[in-house]
Amino acid sequence: TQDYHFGLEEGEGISELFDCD
Amino acid sequence: LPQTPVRAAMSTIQQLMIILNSANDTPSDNLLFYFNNCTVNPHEVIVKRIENMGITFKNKFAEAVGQGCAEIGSQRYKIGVRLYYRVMESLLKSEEKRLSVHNFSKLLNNDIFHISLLACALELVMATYGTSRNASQSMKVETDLSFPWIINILDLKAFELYMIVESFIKAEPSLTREMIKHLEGCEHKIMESLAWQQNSPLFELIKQSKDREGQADEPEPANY
Repeated sequence: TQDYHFGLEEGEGISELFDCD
Repeated sequence: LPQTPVRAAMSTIQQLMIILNSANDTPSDNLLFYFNNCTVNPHEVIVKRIENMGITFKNKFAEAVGQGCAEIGSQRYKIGVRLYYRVMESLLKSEEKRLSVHNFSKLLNNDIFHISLLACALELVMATYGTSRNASQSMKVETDLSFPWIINILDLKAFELYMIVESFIKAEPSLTREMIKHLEGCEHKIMESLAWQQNSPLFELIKQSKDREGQADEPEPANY
């Protein structure tokens, strides 16, 4: 996965992305 | 041996098979544990959705590729569902560790989360087999099944798929370089054009963030 540009910030995950935190 | 397009496609398919050989067609015990921990148990709705989407996928696949290949569509869908459950479990494990939360009721009862996760898994399966199909041209294709076909038939907004891709890649370390490159390509297509189409949820998010910024700029009322 080293080529992939991860853009999520620290503390941002699937729960925050789908407003379910 | 030199890597030819067919050989590269075959190795990706083999990798997918290896990943999914031990995966389940139905939610694993770990997933059932998470479902049972939810305030509202999502198990039945999840299984029903997979059934309904299966019918849609198979019909659309047969329409696109030819009725004679309906069974192939059925197989593709089955593989996609295995990957969907496998990545869901991995996502929940990492969220559990990150947030020290065990009740994922809101997330697991969120339709968009499930449909985007399933669409991402199916897109990967379609892309993996699609390259081999192109290489062998063995099937009559009425419609191009490459991205964004899958989000159109599942009635998913492009930006909704975009939201899951990075977490999907993080959650599934066995993805090959080709698979990751493909998903990244989908992300680029979405951000370059598809996310800016009418009714895209992106516009609402931009508005919300502007509103939040606007509130931040307003001086606080004296009574604060």
